[in-house]
Amino acid sequence: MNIFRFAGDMTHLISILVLLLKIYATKSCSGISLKTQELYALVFLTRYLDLFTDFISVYNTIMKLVFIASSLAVVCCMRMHRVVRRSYDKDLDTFRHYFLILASFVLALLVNEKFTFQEIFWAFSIYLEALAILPQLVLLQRSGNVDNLTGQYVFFLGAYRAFYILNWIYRYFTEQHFSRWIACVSGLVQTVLYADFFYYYFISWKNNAKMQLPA
Amino acid sequence: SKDQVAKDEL
Repeated sequence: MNIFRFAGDMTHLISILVLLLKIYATKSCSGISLKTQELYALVFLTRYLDLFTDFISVYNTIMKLVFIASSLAVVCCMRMHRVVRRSYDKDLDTFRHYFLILASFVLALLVNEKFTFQEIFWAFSIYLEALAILPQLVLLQRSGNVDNLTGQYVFFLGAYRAFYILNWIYRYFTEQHFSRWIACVSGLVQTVLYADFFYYYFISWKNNAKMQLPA
Repeated sequence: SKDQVAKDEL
């Protein structure tokens, strides 16, 4: 564990807490893409298949459980909760995310560290996570204005993978056999996808104005 | 196994 990875995990945890805060405090999920939440639930379920077989550390196990439980809780809440579900922007959240699942799975079959069930699903979860934010970014683009908590949620969600890139650079230089190139390339793509969001987020922060995405 | 570096990251 290094400071970059710990900062990344904490940033990721903060993004989840901000999302939960937004939904429970405002009893609304407007501006949140259910499709992105479903993709993230799938990412965690397919990435942590080794949850009960490979014990890494208490921290690792607890964080995996938190990520799986929180992503499923948000999906269930957005689908079932009678008050929250009414605020879901159903007609704006129309990204065909099944294509993202299919593309990630095909790529995982072609490019993986080892052609085993666990490794293919791990690579699938890595590729899918890079693309999972797309429905959310499209939804924000369409809805134009971004409320503070939603903006902070997406900001921290994007920032966490940037910390992981620093972590991979650090581990590359400090550990002999470290090669996590699938996660690294995918993590770079993931972070770049946030580039324009980060730009408009910074502009709104600098002008102390409400965040506006160009229609 | 050694060659399959355990996935120690989240």
